[in-house]
Amino acid sequence: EITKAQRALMKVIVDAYNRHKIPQDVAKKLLQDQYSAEENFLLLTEMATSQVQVLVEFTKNIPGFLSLNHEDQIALLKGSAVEAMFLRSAQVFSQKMPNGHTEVLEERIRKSGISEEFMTPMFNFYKSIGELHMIEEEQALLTAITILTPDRPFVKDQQAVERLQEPMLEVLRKLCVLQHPQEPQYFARLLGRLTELRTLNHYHAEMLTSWRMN
Amino acid sequence: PASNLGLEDIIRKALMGNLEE
Repeated sequence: EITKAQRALMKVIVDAYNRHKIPQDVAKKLLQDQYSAEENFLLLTEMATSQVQVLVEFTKNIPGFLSLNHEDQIALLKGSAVEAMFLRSAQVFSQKMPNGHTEVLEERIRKSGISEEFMTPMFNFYKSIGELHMIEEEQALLTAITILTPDRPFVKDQQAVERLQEPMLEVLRKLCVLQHPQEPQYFARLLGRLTELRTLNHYHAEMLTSWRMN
Repeated sequence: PASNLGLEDIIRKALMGNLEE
């Protein structure tokens, strides 16, 4: 059973997750048609910047985060920005969007000069997230858990981060049992996505280098 | 605008709370 305190924690995270989203005007640009590869590149750069700002605003609401050592806050955000960005965009991709929008988005990304060998793992990840049909609470908690990963580079006080991540994992585990009684492996599958996210991190670094070159 | 700042700059700026480009 989820305790009252755990329910309150979950509510704080979900409210912050819903409050901090990419501004509508920025997101709308993604759906305007006819952009050249260069314009797509600039648009995706603007989207990435906006997602990082949204990520920081969301993260400030995670109980205990702002009381962490300041440099550790930077290390956690820097270490998780790419993963949190892919987690969030995966959820955008798997939402029921008006017909055609997903295709327009996919087309835009395919035509932005990103190499194929990076595209495939990214869209595979979007598909595997979509198949999980996560509810909002699961998405918000998984994002918070991704950010509070203790073993990011340059994090000095890993125990302090673990003390923040632990209660999140516990609430998410209970939530998965309640939400998916017929799927005992569901929680494990969610955590499996975090491992997949880490490989995307590696691809993303390579993708940026190749993007800069062409 | 923020979009040509590095990742860490954007994070530091956002953490300090001033978001204007």
